[in-house]
Amino acid sequence: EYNVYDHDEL
Amino acid sequence: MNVFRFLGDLSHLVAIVILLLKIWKTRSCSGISGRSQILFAIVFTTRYLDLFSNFISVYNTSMKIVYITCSYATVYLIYGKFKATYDFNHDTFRIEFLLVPSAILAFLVNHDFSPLEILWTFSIYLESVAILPQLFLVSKTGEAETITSHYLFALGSYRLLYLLNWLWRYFSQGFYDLIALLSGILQTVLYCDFFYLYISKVLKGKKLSLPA
Repeated sequence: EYNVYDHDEL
Repeated sequence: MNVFRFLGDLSHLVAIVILLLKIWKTRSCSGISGRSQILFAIVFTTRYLDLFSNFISVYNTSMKIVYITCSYATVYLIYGKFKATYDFNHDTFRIEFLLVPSAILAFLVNHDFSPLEILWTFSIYLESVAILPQLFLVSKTGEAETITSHYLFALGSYRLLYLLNWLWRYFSQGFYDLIALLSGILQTVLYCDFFYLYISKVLKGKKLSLPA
């Protein structure tokens, strides 16, 4: 599951 | 991480470094909007506060630190070291017209009403329009140095590559983030006119100048 709040992008 | 995301980050890094080197080598920041650079420093600062709360990868952390450091260095060169060459007269875009709506929108439309998340959202909205003072400066003077054009092209390409990355992530992982996606589209659209001029003029060896 991907959580958008993780903000793994820059 | 897919190839579009990596190329996007790389393009962003190249843009930032080109700008720093241009200012450093020519000892001048003429043609560069200090106001856009202040906005980018605010964007990085508010977005990367999660450096202290959320570890993703060594790559992620190092890139964040490099982006923040370079953007503050750029602001320092423009308003400090090479202040004498800064084009105060032409760099007149009112940044409060970008800051205030971005802040209001971040409070209204976000993923979660928490301080870090609102600041992250604010940074996304602000980044999408942060180049406007720079584009305004170019349109006011009617031209841009070739190196400044390369900077703008690399900076514009970065979000375009991110759009491809998001398309990829949507189909491969079902991942999408509407806030980043819609802002990214707006951000890229703002560069379209410039992209056209860049491809039709600068790549053919001509200086970027706007029709009178």
